[in-house]
Amino acid sequence: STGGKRRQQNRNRSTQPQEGYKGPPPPDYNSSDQKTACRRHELYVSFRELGWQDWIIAPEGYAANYCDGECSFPLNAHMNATNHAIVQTLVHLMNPENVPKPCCAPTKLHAISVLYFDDNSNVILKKYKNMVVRACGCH
Amino acid sequence: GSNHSLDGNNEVHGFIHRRLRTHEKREMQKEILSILGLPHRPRPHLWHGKYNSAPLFMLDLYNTMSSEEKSQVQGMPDRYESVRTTQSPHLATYQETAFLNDADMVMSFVNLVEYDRDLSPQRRHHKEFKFNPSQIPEGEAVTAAEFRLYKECVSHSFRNDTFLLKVYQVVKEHPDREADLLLLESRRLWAAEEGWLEFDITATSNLWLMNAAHNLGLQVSMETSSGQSISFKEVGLVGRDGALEKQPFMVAFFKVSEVHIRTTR
Repeated sequence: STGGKRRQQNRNRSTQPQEGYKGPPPPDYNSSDQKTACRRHELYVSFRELGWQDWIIAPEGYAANYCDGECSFPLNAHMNATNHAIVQTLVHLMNPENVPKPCCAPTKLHAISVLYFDDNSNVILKKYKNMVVRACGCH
Repeated sequence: GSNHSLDGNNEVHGFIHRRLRTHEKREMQKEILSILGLPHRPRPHLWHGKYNSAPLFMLDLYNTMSSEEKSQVQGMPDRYESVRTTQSPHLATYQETAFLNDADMVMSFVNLVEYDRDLSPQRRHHKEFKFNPSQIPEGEAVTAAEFRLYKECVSHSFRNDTFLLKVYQVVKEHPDREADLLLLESRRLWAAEEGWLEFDITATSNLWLMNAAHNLGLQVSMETSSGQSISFKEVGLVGRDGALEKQPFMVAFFKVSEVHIRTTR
């Protein structure tokens, strides 16, 4: 329960700096240690760079993104984490050699549409679900 | 038609910070083809009428679908609805927008009839069209299919006349006499009319999907108001020799199954 209380304090501190707040300055999300936190990273898949312009009509490419980073304890207050991640973290702390940390994985995925010619020159417009990572979290 | 994801500073993030080596490129191609559910990269035949499967119509649908996805991502109400149906020359009916919203896949097909036989054995003007919807992934259900013809305004000599256009499904062919035909739709047209004509062939295309042997194509004929057979050109109907963006084509909307299993390698 003390962990919970501390986490609550962490959450207050990291989201809204209190009026007259005298503690350390709010965390800078771009500082190096934050960079390793579990979060979404940019990855642009270019159909053009793959040399597929002759059969893919649109789009030229899409921002696929990917999740990377550490789920370190306490689990990052600004990232969502499943209950399993909390349990996984505690068990990892007890048995780091054999039990891995929670992994950083997509929590929200969106669709893209691709327009292309098939082998017989018909045109196909297909909606591919779960293609773009919109958000990451600790699982 | 690009779908770049631009963050605040309008910069497109590079694909990989250095040029891909060939084997890396091949690995990445293999990976993405697997995600797209394609066994190999398609190689459309240029000579096989590559551009008469209405890519511009499909590009219009693509832009509509992409703007739909964008508004969903940003949680904005789809306030483009009325704009889309009024400004998209190809999405003429609200119903099509509904099919598009519901479809997981839309396909337009190349007309496989290479040579027009303008006259039937009984010297009746007609056009033949054949499409092959069987080239779709297994187990998909056609939610809607249309056959589309473009009609241009004809010269003033016919201006006040009306014509009767009939679309048939070919049921059986005979070497020495007229084919057995099933009338799908007949429509009276004004000579001065111009624009796309859509004909619902959902039932017919499902029949073709179930049994390819039934796929003997479509026939379209035109008659004057006095019942005389008349050629396409005379009433302004665009055939396969017309402008590419106005050539006849078939489009089908599909609903695919939710489970998308990637093949293990």
